Amino acid sequence: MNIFRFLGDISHLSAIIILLLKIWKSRSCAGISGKSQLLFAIVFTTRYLDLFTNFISFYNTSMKVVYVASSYATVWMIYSKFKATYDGNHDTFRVEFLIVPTAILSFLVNHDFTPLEILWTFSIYLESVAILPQLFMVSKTGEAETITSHYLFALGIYRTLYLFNWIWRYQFEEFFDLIAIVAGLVQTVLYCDFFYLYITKVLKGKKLSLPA
Amino acid sequence: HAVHIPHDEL
Repeated sequence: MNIFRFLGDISHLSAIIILLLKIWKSRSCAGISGKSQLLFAIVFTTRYLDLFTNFISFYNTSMKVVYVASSYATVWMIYSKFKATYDGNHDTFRVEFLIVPTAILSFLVNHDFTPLEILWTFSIYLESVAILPQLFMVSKTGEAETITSHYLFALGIYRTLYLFNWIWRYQFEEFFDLIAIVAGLVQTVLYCDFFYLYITKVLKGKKLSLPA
Repeated sequence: HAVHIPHDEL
């Protein structure tokens, strides 16, 4: 464990909690892409199948449980509890264009041709593009609530910090996982224009609005 | 193929 990975996990956890609280407190999931949340639930499910078979540490296991439980809770709030506030008309990204290519790629490029490893690889590839429906929805509605932009910032920063974690691990542990690194780079690049808008607008107290 | 180390990252 190193500071970058720890801060990355904290950032990821806070993004998940910000979203849960936003929906629960405001009793509304307006502006939130249910499709991205569905993809995140798939990402965590396919990545943490070794939850019971492969104990790394108490921290690792408890974080996995929290991630899986909170992602299902978020999907449940969007599609069940507060579905009346779900903005389906603007959440129209074709997720099959994300799921199918990443599934095929996970069969072609992986570390081990075993079910668990292919599912892990699929989860890594899917996570790198899972935010696209949400970013697409923000660009379609032309704006995002400030709390939603904080959620997106924390979520984007988490994988950016992981990039530094991989530099650290390459340097000091001679460990590197090219699949995770390349996917992490793609994931971070997808946030770049959002990061720009967040830093130039939201941090100056303005509302996040995209040029429609 | 070398036994792949278990993934220790979240």
